[in-house]
Amino acid sequence: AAIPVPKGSCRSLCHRHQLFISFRDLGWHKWVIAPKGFMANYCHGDCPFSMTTYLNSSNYAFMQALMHAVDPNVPKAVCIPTKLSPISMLYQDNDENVVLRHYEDMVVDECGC
Amino acid sequence: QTSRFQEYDLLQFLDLERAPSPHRFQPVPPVLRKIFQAREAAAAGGASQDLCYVKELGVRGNLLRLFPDHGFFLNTQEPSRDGPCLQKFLYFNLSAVKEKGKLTMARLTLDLGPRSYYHLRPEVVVSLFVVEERGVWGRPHPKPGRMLALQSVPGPQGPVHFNLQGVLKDWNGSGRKNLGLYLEILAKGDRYSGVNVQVENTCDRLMRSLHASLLVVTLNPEHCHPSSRKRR
Repeated sequence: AAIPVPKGSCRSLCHRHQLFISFRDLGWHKWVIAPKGFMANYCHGDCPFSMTTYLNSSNYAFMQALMHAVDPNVPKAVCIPTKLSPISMLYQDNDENVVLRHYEDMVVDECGC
Repeated sequence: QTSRFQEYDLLQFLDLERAPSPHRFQPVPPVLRKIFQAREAAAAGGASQDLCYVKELGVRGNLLRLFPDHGFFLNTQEPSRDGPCLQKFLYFNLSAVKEKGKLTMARLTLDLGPRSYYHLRPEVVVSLFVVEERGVWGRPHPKPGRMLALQSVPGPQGPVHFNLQGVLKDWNGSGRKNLGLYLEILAKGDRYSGVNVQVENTCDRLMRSLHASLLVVTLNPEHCHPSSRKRR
């Protein structure tokens, strides 16, 4: 049977919240050449049983939500990143060297339960 | 106070002891700018990319550093008729290379000035030697040690690259914090030009436009899993 989409705003459900960290706000624009900042997105929101059957959620989340429905002592499934991407930083260090550094899994692209 | 504390944490996370406070910005080397822009474009397109492989250089690595030369010319007087027209001591402060990690590239680039085709310049011969650090750097004339390269560069010129990975591997093990090289450039005159006018022009131009830099690429195993299979 089709699971009814929960009423009310989806805002409370698990989704990606966007947050941009500007290096200028940190005073880092004096030594970071590029980029101007980076996306410090985060995942937050509820994972009710109904959500675990469609959104990019894992099978495990489905089972945990089912168990939570049966026994509330089992915690709900949680909202976590399901797709991450890297960032590269081009900056100058204290010895006038220009440095290009890559950091993996720094930006949250997608969230799921 | 809180933001100060968090900034410290973020710097630590980025493997930086403290926020650099450079007095002046170095020009961004074209090779790093090109790699950065390619990465940004790939990220914007959502393409998954292996950040631990630098395809533009064909080596693995997740940290690229370009060290400017802090050396000095040894011959400022007019180049002698048949001696080298340029002798330079190249000096790279490598103390910033602290992190554990595997050295995957050390490339010295000598930019011999803009390529120009309006007149072919004489061939130049580039000789490169290691200068042992101990005790000679203070002297005006550091004694060249082992020869690293002898390369003939036909005009017109442009950047010339030398692979110094072997030299830096030794250096890495020795705990030394800087690298000294001795550079000599000879311009082969045009036999028919009589007073070697071309050689003098070439020498003057090289003295004005020579620019040396050292590109070092390291791979940090903690940040780069051995070329990971595609995630299931």
